[in-house]
Amino acid sequence: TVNEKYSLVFTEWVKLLQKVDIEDSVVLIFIKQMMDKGILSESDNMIKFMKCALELSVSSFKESDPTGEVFTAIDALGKLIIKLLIFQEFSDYYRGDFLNTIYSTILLVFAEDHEQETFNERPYFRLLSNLFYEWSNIRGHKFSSIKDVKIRKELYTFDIEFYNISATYLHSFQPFAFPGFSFAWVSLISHRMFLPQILRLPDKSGWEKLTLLIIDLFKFLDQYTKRGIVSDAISVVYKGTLRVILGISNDVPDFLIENHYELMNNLPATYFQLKNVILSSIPKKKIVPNPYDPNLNMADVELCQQKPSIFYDPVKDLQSLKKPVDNYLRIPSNSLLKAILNGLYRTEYDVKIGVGYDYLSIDNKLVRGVVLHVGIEAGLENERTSSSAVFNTKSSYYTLLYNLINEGSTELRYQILQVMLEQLRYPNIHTYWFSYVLLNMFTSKEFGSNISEIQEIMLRCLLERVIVNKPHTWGIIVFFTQLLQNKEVNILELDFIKNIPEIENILEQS
Amino acid sequence: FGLKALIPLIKQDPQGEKNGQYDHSMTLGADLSSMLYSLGIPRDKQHHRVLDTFQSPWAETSRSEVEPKFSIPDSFNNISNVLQSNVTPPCFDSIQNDQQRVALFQDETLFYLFYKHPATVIQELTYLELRKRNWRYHKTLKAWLTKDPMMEPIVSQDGLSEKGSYVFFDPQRWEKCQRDFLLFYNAIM
Amino acid sequence: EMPQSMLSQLESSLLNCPDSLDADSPYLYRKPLSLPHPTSIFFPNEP
Repeated sequence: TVNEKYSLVFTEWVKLLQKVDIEDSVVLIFIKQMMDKGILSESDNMIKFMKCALELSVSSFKESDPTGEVFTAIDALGKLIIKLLIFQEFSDYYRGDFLNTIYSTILLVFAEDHEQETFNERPYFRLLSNLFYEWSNIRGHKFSSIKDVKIRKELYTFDIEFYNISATYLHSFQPFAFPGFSFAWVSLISHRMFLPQILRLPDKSGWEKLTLLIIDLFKFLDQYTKRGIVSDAISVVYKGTLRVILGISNDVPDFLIENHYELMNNLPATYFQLKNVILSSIPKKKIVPNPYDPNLNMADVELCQQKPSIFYDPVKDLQSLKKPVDNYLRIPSNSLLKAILNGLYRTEYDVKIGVGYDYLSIDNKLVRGVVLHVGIEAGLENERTSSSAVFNTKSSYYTLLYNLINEGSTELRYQILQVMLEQLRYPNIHTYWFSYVLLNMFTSKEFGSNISEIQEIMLRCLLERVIVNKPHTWGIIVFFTQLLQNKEVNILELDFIKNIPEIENILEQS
Repeated sequence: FGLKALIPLIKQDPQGEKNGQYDHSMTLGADLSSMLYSLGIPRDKQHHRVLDTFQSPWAETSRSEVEPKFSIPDSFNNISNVLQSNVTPPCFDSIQNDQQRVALFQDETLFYLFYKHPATVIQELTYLELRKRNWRYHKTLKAWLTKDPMMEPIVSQDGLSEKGSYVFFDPQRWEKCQRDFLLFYNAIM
Repeated sequence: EMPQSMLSQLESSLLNCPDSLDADSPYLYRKPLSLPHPTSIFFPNEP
């Protein structure tokens, strides 16, 4: 049969690579012969051959002595794919199509195997790991190891696509779809030959796809982080996630900084420490004043005038709220306020396990989008005109947030205040402006009888961020200090504080 | 949405955790020092990239170092006459023919080849050469030693051992070190 | 809730989790420096 023939050819390939170096000319001759016989040159045959080779390699893994060399066939397959990716004459079709075809074929074989009792993720992990390894090796110094100038140029141009196509397929392999591959998947998105590369592609070209992968992971965790005892497996996935995010925070903090909005939109609501890890990221080479210094004043910190970079503009998510919000910022009006308020309510409950709640009736993503958009606009205005235009309780930026809180339900207050506190990050104009807004709101006389609830919710959101293990964000610490030191409201005298001894205790100690 | 909701977190009531509250490892989190340390943040009191040598998302599956990205400039490949070899890359295939080449190597080169290529011709060749240079191989310690020229050992009454000062080559630290030692003659070869 | 079949698959994935050895560089044929030779059983047998 055709399959039997292909099996023989692939077995010969594996044997060949055990006898000669991969750079030996015999290897290229073997590949050429495969092409001449139509095995690799015709798309249908190529798919059949790859399918057969992969199935054979996986069987070989399963049957091998686990203490010996189990990946011989898989490694050989990886080498073949890379050779073809680099050296084929891509005249009739395009290198990207070839890579897509390869990944699709792998996915097909994998998907069928995944449903079997005998499924083992390791050979598939190994194959993808090898592809990343091989590509990482040849791309060094702008693909200088490739002698042929034409091919070198093509590969250099293709580099970004290699990672984006790979990321697209990793998205297909995600834990929701293939739970039997979950741990291999987390290992792949954090692979040393994938993650740092996709993070560092020119013009941040890999960031969008990488964010998507991290969101896949967060959504999976969110779905299965229930109240009570979390399953061991999910707990382990969480630990791995935390470790990976710590690695990113160390190497490329800008990724977490600039994508914090989308990450916050999808982070499970009870993951307070991971939230702090993400939001505590500081741009490299920035020297940040000691947040515990009681004499620190953000007005004196030069960094607090700088606008933070944002990769994904939240205005894209505002949908029908964009116009009313932008119009309100230009000329505030009650009707616009009502339109915005109404637009924030969901049509169905959102099941969201949080601390103290199990569902939300307000669109958290829209709230975050609106608040961040207002902050961005305030930052722009600060630069365009003057700080007195925005550090002003009469400015439309302030009054919009003020009115939404004043008129809104308890839940809306919670969501807005929580999202505002998310903006208290490293020293920048958003941290500074939102601190100003929050402090003014806390001590405001304008809220009337609503003030008590608003103060309590603000403290609740703040304490969520400080009672947890470190790290704690710079902006949160500084704001907390300002709040504790403020002369207008004695926090310890507030009724709702006195009624909860545990909280009173913490605040007394602080 | 108020402060009362935080009480189970503050109390960290283990009973509360079982009664359907929160998994504290995810809410309150944990002290991250050991996780950061296992990641190599910081390392040698300095800030280093960690993702380029990231072994695995879990410390438990990071049992071994992984090969990072590296490139070898062309000029480093195919260097002729490495290890006194006419053939490139070098090879050692014959005990008779290759003994003279091995005699030209420094001690460290011999140790390197001995430990790096078990059960091969070169392991045997380096063994023979080191012996010629008065090094002896200790069967249990799996390490090479030679007499300290400054001290004469004291032979035991039964003639089966001697106590003295020796220079050992430590393959873990890759250096020679002096030690006082009780040497049993049947332990060395 | 996670269906039982999914939980089994997830736990199986945990059991088979790839480690750093799986992620290491693929096995490559390289001409060995030296031919095999029977050496003393006392010599180290792992490089």
